[in-house]
Amino acid sequence: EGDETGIMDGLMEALQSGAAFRRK
Amino acid sequence: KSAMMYIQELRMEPRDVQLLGCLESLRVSLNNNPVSWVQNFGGEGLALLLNIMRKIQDEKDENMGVKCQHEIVRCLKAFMNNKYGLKAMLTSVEGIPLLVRAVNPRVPHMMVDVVKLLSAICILEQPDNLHERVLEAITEEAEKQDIERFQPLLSGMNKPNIALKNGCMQLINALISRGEELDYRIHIRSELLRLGLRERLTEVRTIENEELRVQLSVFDDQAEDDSDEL
Repeated sequence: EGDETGIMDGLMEALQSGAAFRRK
Repeated sequence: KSAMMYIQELRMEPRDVQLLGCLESLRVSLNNNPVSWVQNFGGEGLALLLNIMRKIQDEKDENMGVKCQHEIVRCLKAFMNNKYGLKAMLTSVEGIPLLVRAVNPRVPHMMVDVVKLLSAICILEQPDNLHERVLEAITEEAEKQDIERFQPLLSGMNKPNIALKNGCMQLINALISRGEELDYRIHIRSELLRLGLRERLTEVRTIENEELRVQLSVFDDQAEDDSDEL
């Protein structure tokens, strides 16, 4: 179950750091 | 308490203090138990939470209702923090629209949590185009309220609460960045600027805050990239 949890936490962190917006 | 005990308690439709106590305890359980516990709470638990949320929103109770609604938002975040819960929430027809209905600038502390949740939903890779579902819900809710669709976000930007300004900027950036078409991104940005975002940004740029600085630079960089592409 380890990698199945913390999804929202991870997304929120990526939003906050700006990493979520970096163009691929 | 087991997941089933919460389901039974929520089925009784408790009110006010009793409901708030149940929700606070449920949030702790959802956060601290393994995914199997969340699965036991399952679709029925989610449907009960969403049903209570809708009723609270319809009642427009400014005091206890707001506290309970905020606690439901926190429960939903905990519920969605794993693949199972996230899928269940995204499969539900009412999930996103009810979250959008909770974007209420008159309750800034709850609005912060809601806009951050919606931003996270927007940037999910799977399923595709969740930002479109969020935008559609925002548009439909604004039509019901007979207001401009981004007015609640602009009102949030106008509050002194820095966390709220930051959350609103995150949602704006998430909605714009997920658009694959240049026309879409330019349209959304123009609509926001026309509605007053330009003036709000002038004010926000004077605030010294690292988190806000990140969001402002994302907004500016994307606008610049799109301008070049245009």
